[in-house]
Amino acid sequence: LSRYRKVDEDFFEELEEILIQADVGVETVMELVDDLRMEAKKNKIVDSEGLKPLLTEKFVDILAKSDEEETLNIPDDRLGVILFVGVNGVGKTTTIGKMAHLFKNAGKKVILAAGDTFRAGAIEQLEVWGERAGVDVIKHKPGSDPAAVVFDAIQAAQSRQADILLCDTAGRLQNKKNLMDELNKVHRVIKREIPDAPHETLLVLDATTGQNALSQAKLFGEAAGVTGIVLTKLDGTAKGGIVIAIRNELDLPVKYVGLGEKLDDLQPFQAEQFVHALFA
Amino acid sequence: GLADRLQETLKKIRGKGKVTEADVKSMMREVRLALLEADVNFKVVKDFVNRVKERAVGQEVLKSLTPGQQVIKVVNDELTQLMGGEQSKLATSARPPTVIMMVGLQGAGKTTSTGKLAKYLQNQNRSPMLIAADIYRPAAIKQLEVLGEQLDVPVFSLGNKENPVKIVQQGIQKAKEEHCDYVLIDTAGRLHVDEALMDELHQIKQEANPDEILLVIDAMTGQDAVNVAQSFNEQLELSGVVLTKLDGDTRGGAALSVKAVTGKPIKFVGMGEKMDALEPFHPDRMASRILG
Ligand SMILES: Nc1nc2c(ncn2[C@@H]2O[C@H](COP(=O)(O)OP(=O)(O)OP(=O)(O)O)[C@@H](O)[C@H]2O)c(=O)[nH]1
Ligand SMILES: Nc1nc2c(ncn2[C@@H]2O[C@H](COP(=O)(O)OP(=O)(O)OP(=O)(O)O)[C@@H](O)[C@H]2O)c(=O)[nH]1
Ligand SMILES: [Mg+2]
Ligand SMILES: [Mg+2]
Repeated sequence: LSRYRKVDEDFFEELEEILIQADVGVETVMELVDDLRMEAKKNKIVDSEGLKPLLTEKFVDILAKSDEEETLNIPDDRLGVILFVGVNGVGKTTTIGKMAHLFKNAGKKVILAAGDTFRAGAIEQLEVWGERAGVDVIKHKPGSDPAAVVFDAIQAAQSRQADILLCDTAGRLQNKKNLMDELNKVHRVIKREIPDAPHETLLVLDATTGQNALSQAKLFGEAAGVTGIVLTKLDGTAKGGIVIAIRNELDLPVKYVGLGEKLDDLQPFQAEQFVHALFA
Repeated sequence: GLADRLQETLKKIRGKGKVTEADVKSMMREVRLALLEADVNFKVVKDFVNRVKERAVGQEVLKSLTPGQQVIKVVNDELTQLMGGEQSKLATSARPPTVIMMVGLQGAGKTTSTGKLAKYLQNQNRSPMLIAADIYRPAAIKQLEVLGEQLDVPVFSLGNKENPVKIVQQGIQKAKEEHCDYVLIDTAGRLHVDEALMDELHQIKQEANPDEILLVIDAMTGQDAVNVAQSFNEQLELSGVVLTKLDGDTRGGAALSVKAVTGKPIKFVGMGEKMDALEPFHPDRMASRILG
């Protein structure tokens, strides 16, 4: 796509192929390519050099509607609560470790809530991240009520005058009604303690996920009011193009991206960079 | 689903009740869209539709009173055949212990599947031993040990300060001493493009000489499934695949992509987080699921 090409049907087919293979999704791709076809005609664009900036701009406009969306909306004068949700194995616990590190480096006092009381080794895993980031972890015994852990963590965070509370939850598939109800309960418990909390509910999405990510965003949104996305494992070969459809249909912005397994492998989302990588 | 969409397509193009080759072409377009929406890889879809097109313009479709249904039957049969074939049996070595190596991307479900396979083997009166070869992920060893405890299956570990190759070497030795007839090696999740870590897997393979190398892959994986499967297969020569999280609502097109690009059988599917949530792979059920 980077070499000079005549804008013809072959060009559009090749563009479709690139975008579909980036997990943008066939419906979204067809809409975008149809739009592009019309604009090329209207503006009499005949070579790819003229069309590429139009295409890039189209995507960036979808993904970065306004600058402030990329930052986290947390209060600066009292406790900020961030709830992490998502399906199994996407990187919630690891992302919390990285984010704790980010906040700590910014001079904030951070506390972690070990809200995954179900999976083997989950609490120990978060504790290691707590150690690495130099922050405290509030936990109960495995098998205890996650809502109770989060309630406890809020009390502790407030009494210790922490700036940020990051809440881990167990992975769960969005079609499991009882697990989504459990998540909804955790969300309500947070709200009851701090009326405008959670200040952010971040859906952690794995960049290798295909079209199912859209269903994840919809159903987690309904159960726990998702405010943003962390897109992990972008250091692999998957492009995570599904976030375009998610932004288009649900107006959910990507706030951060995970680029590895180490403490500092978390970056704020950059729409331009992301779109360029789609075509790389 | 696809059946309704084919009906719609037929309503628009049907003239005197007889279906033409052009009509079938429109129907194949719907099939292509259905497969792409199900996350089957772009190139795999192209090849598949070309394969099926020939049968789809055959007499069984053109002469049928319900050509839409017939096309679905043809597609379903072809999908089932493509993904099926071999039995989903686990290898058994002539010289125990049989060694099984679990590999795959981060978070795919390797550790959980290792526990499930141990339970599966226990149910067949085997005595498996688990080897904790993930020295990187925080509390990975602890996770495997908790599963081992739940199942009353021994877990061999040297902690996270020893080289995984050494862990595997000593683990297999220990399994022989304990008369365990199966060894399941849980490895760390890694990217197929991480040269150093893929080389580590190669070294573990050299040391362990496994009877099975199973790629564990998440059923909700999108287009990237072909890259991952192809790369792991080229670098290690897989013996099979375990497809996890099939209890979700993903269409699971990755199953077709992985089978098409590696030729290796999907032996088991993960249907939940508990240790009994492992089932043999049913290609016909997977085909209907992919087609939606
Ligand atoms: N390469 C890479 N690996 C990641 C990234 N984020 C997380 N991981 C890895 O993905 C795996 C799963 O991470 P977890 O943090 O346990 O995921 P989780 O969502 O908490 O999993 P559950 O609690 O079991 O649902 C681990 O091996 C992490 O190291 C990333 O950005 N890049
Ligand atoms: N619902 C469901 N969850 C599963 C299934 N298999 C694994 N999981 C969950 O997926 C998450 C990741 O599983 P792990 O076994 O830790 O994955 P892994 O491949 O060992 O991860 P790394 O070691 O970090 O690469 C956990 O929350 C598991 O409980 C399955 O078949 N269904
Ligand atoms: Mg976790
Ligand atoms: Mg593991």
